[in-house]
Amino acid sequence: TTHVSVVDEDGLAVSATSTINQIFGGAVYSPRTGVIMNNELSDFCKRADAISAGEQPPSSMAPVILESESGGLLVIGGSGGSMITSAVALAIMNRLWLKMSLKDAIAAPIVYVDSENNVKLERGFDQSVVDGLKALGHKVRDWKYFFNVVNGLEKEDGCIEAVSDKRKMGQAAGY
Amino acid sequence: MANSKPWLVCCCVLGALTCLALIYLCVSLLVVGRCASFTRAAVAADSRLCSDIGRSILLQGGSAVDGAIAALLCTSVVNPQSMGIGGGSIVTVRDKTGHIKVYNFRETVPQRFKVDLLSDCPSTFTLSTGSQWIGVPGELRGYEALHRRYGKLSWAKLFEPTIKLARDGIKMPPFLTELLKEPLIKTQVEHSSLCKLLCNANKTALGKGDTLKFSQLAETLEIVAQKGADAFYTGKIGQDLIKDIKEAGGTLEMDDLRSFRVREENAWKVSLGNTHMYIPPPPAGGALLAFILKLMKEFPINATSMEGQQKTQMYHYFIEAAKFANGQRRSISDPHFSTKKSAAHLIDPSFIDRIRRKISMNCTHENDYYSNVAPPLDRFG
Repeated sequence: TTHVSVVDEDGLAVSATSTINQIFGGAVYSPRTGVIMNNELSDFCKRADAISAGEQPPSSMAPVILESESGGLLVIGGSGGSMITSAVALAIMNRLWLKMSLKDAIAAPIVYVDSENNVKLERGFDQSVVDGLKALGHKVRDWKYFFNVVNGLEKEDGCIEAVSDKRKMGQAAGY
Repeated sequence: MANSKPWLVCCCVLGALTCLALIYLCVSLLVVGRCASFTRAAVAADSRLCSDIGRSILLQGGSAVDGAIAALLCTSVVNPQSMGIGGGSIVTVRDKTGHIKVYNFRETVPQRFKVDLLSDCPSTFTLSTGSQWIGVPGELRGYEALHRRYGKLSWAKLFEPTIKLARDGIKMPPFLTELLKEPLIKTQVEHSSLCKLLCNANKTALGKGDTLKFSQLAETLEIVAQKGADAFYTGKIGQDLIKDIKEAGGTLEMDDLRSFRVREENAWKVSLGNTHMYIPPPPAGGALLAFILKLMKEFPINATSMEGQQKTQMYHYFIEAAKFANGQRRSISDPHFSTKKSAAHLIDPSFIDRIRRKISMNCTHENDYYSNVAPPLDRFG
């Protein structure tokens, strides 16, 4: 999955999340067309009892746009399957309520709660937080596959800060 | 005395104009100087190359939608593991009047699909490979709808940079290079039809310094650029695609491509204090995101929350909110299929309030407390 945030000079803003689902989709390549096919139907797994023709599978994709009453705009979204929700939520919280810069808000380590409610902390958390969460009864587990990536941009008072997540070696551009 | 007056007026006007020019210059410099990055337009994509391509489209007079389409097409070459025209998207657009629309062209279930498909679902964390999982791709139909409504440059122009990249080839992108070192992914590539694209002559996955070429994709994109999305959905490209999918054991038919429709709908508006968030409705994950944020808004979180013990407390609340969100994951489904449960309650203040009262500040609970009894597997896309 990938996410692109764009704003133009006229004020049109686009928050786009696109996917072929898992890495290389279902690993089916069409040699006649050069297209790699998706494996989107696997998103129904354990989330539906039956499926119907024409139905779209459930998704974690959340390309969002936030407007502040002062006229500020935050165009943001992410990739990483189930991790999208936590990664984007934390980036928004970090920016809006903890007053981090957008760059720091996206770079900050995330906490992911997996489907079994185990807590997985991205590298970078203070040991005191890890210990504190364990003391509260949370099951903190090691995990190395943090595929979460958030890209976003913010426009406020004539300034645009655009940030592509370093986790995927991204970089934004503008003028 | 009478003769000196015009001079005086001229001097005053000149002086005033000079002052105004200086003020304008100072303000401009102040704005540029105070801005962290840009002042007019920007693109944040997954790679520098694709952000640059998006910017170049904007500089040529393209709209943000034009820039996004060009950046996404580019991403299908730079990060082919992530997305491409064989997939689908969800796009939220805010026009200059502030109206916000969602364009949903996520893949759909084809007319014919494996009857017991869901019994093929893995029970552990693994990649789901195989043609039975292919949904009807909506990507190009979505670009077409977006471009028709918001495009400023020609359709073909948006494809030019990516066609060149695909045809000439690019040095293996660093992130893809790292990914192909992962044993699980390397094996998947080397033992599937992807090897035709991503392996060298020795049938091993491409690595650092190798050139990545998409010659066939370049041809496909060239035709789509010239003839439009119909070439894919009703023309020769579609027929070729269906042939390949069938040869791989899949069930897609031309009718599936022909009948694909982009869904255009209003975004859901969610208030977070003095900020309004616009989310794509289900089957997108916006409602779960909003659910977590609305719950978190109920707690006293501010710039001091990252200090000392408060930090642990804040993450505890977040984890509790995420656990309740896990219990609500099954609420997200396609609303066009009415037998499924709606997700509207996830942003309903009374529901948020009820859940908020279930979150304690000093303990957590077993999974059933969060209605997380038959959790869906974690997905990594």
